[in-house]
Amino acid sequence: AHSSTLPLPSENRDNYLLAEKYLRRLYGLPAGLQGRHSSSSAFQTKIKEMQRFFNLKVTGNLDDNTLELMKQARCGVPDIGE
Amino acid sequence: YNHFPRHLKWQNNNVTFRILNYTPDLKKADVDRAIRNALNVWADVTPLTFKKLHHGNADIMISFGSKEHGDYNPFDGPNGLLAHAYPPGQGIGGDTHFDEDEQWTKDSSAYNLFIVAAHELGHALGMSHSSDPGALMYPVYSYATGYPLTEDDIEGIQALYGPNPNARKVKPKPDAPNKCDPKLTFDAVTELRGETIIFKDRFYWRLHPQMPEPEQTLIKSTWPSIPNKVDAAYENPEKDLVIIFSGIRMWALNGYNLVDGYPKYIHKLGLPKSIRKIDAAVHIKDTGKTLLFTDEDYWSYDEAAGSMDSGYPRSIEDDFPGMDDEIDAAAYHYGYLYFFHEHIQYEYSYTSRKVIRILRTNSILNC
Repeated sequence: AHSSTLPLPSENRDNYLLAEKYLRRLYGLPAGLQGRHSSSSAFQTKIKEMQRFFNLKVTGNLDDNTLELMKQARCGVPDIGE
Repeated sequence: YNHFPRHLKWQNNNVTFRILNYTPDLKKADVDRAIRNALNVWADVTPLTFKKLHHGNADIMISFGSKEHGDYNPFDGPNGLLAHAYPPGQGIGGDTHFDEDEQWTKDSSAYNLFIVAAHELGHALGMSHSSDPGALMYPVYSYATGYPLTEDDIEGIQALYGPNPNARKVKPKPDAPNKCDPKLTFDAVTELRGETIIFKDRFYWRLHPQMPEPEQTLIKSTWPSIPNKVDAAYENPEKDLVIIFSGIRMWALNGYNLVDGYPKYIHKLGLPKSIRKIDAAVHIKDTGKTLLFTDEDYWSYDEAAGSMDSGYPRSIEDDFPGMDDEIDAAAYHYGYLYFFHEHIQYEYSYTSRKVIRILRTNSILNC
């Protein structure tokens, strides 16, 4: 069941879906039902992992810089090092 | 640099590859050359050799495909994901796939096949992604000319295969500068609409009041046509312009966009032809003057008049007591000039005309 109480504004939703797809693909965010709030721990954990890798401010939130980087053209291999 | 788990690598240094199909974006010969040159990048610094097969199963099978292309790891149409490759191993191991929905080119007008191939073949040889923004194995695409590997890339691949016994002389790019290196010096400092931009080598740090962590980026990934080395920079807030100096040329930025009509020669400002480089530049908002520092002297440019003030150059040491050395970079905040020289910055009170404090250059980077 989705736990969202308020519908996300469409642009936020698009950004959220883009981030979810990015993290699922390149950071192993588990697929399947998740809390739709970005505060869900798995989502935040993976965002932090990505922010740490790219030397961004580690907030766990989908801030502008993080989103901007997610939109850049890149290689499809996950960023998981050793 | 990073490797894949268990440092996956080819057990045999003689690796085979095969190009299964070709993109219509380029001539077949251009694709062949791009792939061969990309392989040579790694062969030059390792004992690896690459033999091309025209049929049968090769270690590295190279192909172009769009969306779902047979490995349940679909591409995503134009932009986004450009290509991917698999670490060394049997079967799909080593295989390298390019997204056919991208526009592949030999230059910088779209995605350069050689650069993407060199990166992907790094994966096919055992390299995972690097967090060094200047490294070839950094995950985000960035067009760059010259030798593609950094010291970080070479260190990584040689950790797997060792060096090339017949090493060809290569000139790797230096790694990204470490912001907390106590010996760090700056090339240039400027404001840009409330952010502070610090140039160092091929990179710049972007500081924003709401970003405690500076963000390091390749100059060329933001401004492809600006040189990899910036000597000086300043912001003229009245005109909402940032002027960037490199050698005898200067560029103007409006925000992150290059202004048409640049580069121009610095001599247009009224500097004599003998001046070949500006060390530092700073705009004093309270006077409307821009100070340009060259060696032991400095000049004063009147922005409103668009001309150099008379009576210059003057001696830095005479006019800025306590500053008896050349200046790498300069900034001005609320009546204080900040002169950066090597790993020290001098806080100079413009009104009381004296150095009132010295700091480490990289204290501005939270170090």
